[in-house]
Amino acid sequence: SNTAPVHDEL
Amino acid sequence: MNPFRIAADLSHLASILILLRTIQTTNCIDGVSLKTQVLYVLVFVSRYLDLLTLHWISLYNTLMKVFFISSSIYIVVLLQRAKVSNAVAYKEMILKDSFKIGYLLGGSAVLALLFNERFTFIDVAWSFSVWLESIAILPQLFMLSKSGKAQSLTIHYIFALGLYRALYIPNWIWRWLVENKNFQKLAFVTGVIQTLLYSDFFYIYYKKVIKGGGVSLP
Repeated sequence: SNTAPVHDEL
Repeated sequence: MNPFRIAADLSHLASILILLRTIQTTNCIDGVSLKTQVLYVLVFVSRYLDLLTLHWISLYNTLMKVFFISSSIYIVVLLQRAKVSNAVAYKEMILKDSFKIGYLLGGSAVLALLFNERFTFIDVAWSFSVWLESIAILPQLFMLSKSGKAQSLTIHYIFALGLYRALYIPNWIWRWLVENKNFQKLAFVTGVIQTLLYSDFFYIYYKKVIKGGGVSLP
């Protein structure tokens, strides 16, 4: 996919 | 955020504060691995490159990322300062801290190129950081196994870190089941590897220390 993966974790 | 995630982040924070405050107030670096601390700088810097893209998640998220990067650098600076202020302990640390981290760095780089969410610089760097974090504690555990006995500083530090890793696992299950978030395979696999390393350490710690004697690792 073209959308960047969201890393809301630390 | 779910309770496991908050508890995990707090114990991660605690582990860093334990290390930082002890070195700062007592100038004691006995049993600390400089190599592991340098690896954590690399872990945080390569993971939080998204700070530069200004992709805003939350104030909490940004503050924690900035804290992890700056505190890990500060710990390395403190350890370097011991070179002058506590030269004997520093020499002993360098001598015992003999794990070859080239393999850890090379292995993480290869795994990051093979397994990543997208083949972009930021995503490969993120993957590198999760692989590297999963094994970054090895020089520290190796050092502990060589010295044969563990300082309470190292034990508290490793215990808080291990707790943080362990708590992330129920957090992921919660996210997936309750919050309906995507299951992040990479984070999960590397997180489990890391937790297994710690649990091996705790198993041996339990056997050797709680039941008497020093700590030694295979």
